[in-house]
Amino acid sequence: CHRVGVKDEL
Amino acid sequence: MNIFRLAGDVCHLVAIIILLLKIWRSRSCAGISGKSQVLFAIVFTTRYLDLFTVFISPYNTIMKVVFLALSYATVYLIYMRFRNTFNSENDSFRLEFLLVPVIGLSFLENYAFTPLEILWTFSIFLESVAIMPQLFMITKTGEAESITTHYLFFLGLYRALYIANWVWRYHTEGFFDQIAVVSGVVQTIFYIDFFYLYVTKVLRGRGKMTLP
Repeated sequence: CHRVGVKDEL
Repeated sequence: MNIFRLAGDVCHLVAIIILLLKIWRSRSCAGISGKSQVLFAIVFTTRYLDLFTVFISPYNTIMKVVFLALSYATVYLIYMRFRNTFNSENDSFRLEFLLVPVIGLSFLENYAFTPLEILWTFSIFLESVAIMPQLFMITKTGEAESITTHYLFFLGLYRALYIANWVWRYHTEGFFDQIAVVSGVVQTIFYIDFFYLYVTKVLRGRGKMTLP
């Protein structure tokens, strides 16, 4: 469920 | 967003501000590894390139900009403004021992073989070892000022809270980012020995932390 290009964590 | 994530980010911010204030108020960066701070600036720079490609939330954007600005300000204070107080002989960790494996690994193990994904992976791997020059410096000199240990304590707390955040996200959202989690756990392990010393020496004693 990992979306490439979208990292919401810092 | 959950309470562990938020608390983790706040601890990260507190750690960076503690270090910056320590250098600014004492007009000295004695005992601080400039190399670790350069590595953290590289970590933020390579990770937050997505500021230009995706918008996630105002919180996300503001925090990224703040972390970038503070990390560059720290490097500036160490290498420019207060460079005469910088103890470069004790900051002798060989960066190529970290950079070469980290660069190699980020090319081998990533979510997509694109420049942004490789740089993001590089930043995750690099963050997990970026504190090593600082820990090496403390081991070499055998002591750390208590303010430096508070800095390390908040950095370690930030990492521990991120692990709690991942456990929470795994159970509530089914979220699991294997690259971030594996390197995050590795990174947290580096702080365990330090945590022990912090509690036994700094909190129960006073002043400097000296190694046995």
